Amino acid sequence: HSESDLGPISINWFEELSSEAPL
Amino acid sequence: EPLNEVAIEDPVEDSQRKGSLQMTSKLKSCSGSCSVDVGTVWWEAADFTALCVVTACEASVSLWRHLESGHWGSVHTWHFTKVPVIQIVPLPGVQSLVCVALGGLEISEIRFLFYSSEDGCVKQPLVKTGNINAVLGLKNRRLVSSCGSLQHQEVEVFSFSETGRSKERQALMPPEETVLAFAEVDGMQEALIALTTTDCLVVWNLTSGQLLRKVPLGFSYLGSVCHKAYSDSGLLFVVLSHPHAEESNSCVNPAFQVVVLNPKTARSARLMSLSLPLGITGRYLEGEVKGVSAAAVLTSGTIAVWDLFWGQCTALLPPNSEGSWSLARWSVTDTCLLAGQKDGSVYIYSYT
Repeated sequence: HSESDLGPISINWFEELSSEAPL
Repeated sequence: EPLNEVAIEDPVEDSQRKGSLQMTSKLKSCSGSCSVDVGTVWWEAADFTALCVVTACEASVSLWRHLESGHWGSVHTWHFTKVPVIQIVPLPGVQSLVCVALGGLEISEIRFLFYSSEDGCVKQPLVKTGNINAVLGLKNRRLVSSCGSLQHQEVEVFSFSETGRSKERQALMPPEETVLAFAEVDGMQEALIALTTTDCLVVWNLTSGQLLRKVPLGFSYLGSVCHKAYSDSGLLFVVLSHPHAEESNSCVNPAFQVVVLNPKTARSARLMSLSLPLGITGRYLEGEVKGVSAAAVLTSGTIAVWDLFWGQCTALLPPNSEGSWSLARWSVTDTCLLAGQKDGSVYIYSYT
C-alpha cells in the first residue's frame, strides 16, 4: 500500500497520540 | 502411538512453503466430560521443572507432566462445582500459575490456579467477577479485562505478583462500544488493541490508560476477533478471524485476514487473506495465532495452519480415526501444536 492510501506515516505515532489524547 | 506426519502435497505450486506436523505424543484426559480448552505452562515444583500441559473441561482443570516412561502423569487437578470453566487464559512468561475464565454464556469469574507448598493444597483464588466480555493475559504479569457494556463498560489492567497476588489495578478509558477481544502488539509493549462489537479497532496506551485511537474497519465481518498485532515502520498489522463468515466460498470468506492500520491517520486497508487451499472446504471455528503461525479448527473437523509471513496455508491436519478436532493451540515454545478433541484427547505435534 502506498502512503497515499493510508496517509502520512509517523514512526513515533504512539508518543504523538499519547501527547494529544485526553487522560 | 505411531508417528503421524501430515503435509500439504501440491506439485502444481512449487513455490508454496510446506510445513510439517509430526505427532510426538498423545495425552488422554480421563475426566469423562467434554473438553473445553488446552494449553501449556512452565511449572516448577520441588522435584521437577517442566513444560506441562493444561487440560480444561467444564468441571475441572488438570495439569499434566510428561514422565520418563513416556506416559503423561497428572500433577494437580482443580475442581469447579458451581460455575463451569469456559477457557484457559494464557499468561505469557508466567510460571507455576494458570488462569481460567468461568461462566455460563459469558464469563462471570476469572480465577488463578496454583499449588501452595505451605499447606500442600491446590488453590483457586478469585481475581475478578462480573459480566466480563473479554480477557487477555499480557506480558509482565498483567491481565486486561472488560466488564459491562456500552456506557457502563469498565476496562481494567490487573498487575499481579509471581504468586498471583494483586499488585495494582489500572483503568483504561472505555470505548463507547462493547469490547469483543483484546490483542497484544508485538514490538510495542505498552500498546494494546481491541476489536468492538461494531468492528471498531481501539488502541490504548497501557501505561497511561489513554484511548489513543478508534478506527472503524468497515470492510470486515461483524463479530470478527483480533488475535495479534505487529508494530512496524509506523504501521500496525492486525490479524483477524471471522467466526461468523459463510462456509460457501472459502476464498471469499477467509479464515484469517491481516489488515494494516496507520494509527496516525486512522486509515486502514485489507492486506492479506488467509484462505484454504483449493478443494478444501470449511469455515473457521476457533484457533490461535503465535509468532508468525496461525492455526484454525474448521467446521469440517480439520486443523489448518498458515504462515503469516508468506500468507500461505502450510499444513492440514484432517480428523484422525478417533474423531474431529475441536481445539488448536500453540505451545508456549511456539514449536508445537496441541490438537484437542471433545473427549479430552490431546495430540501434540511438532511443527516445522
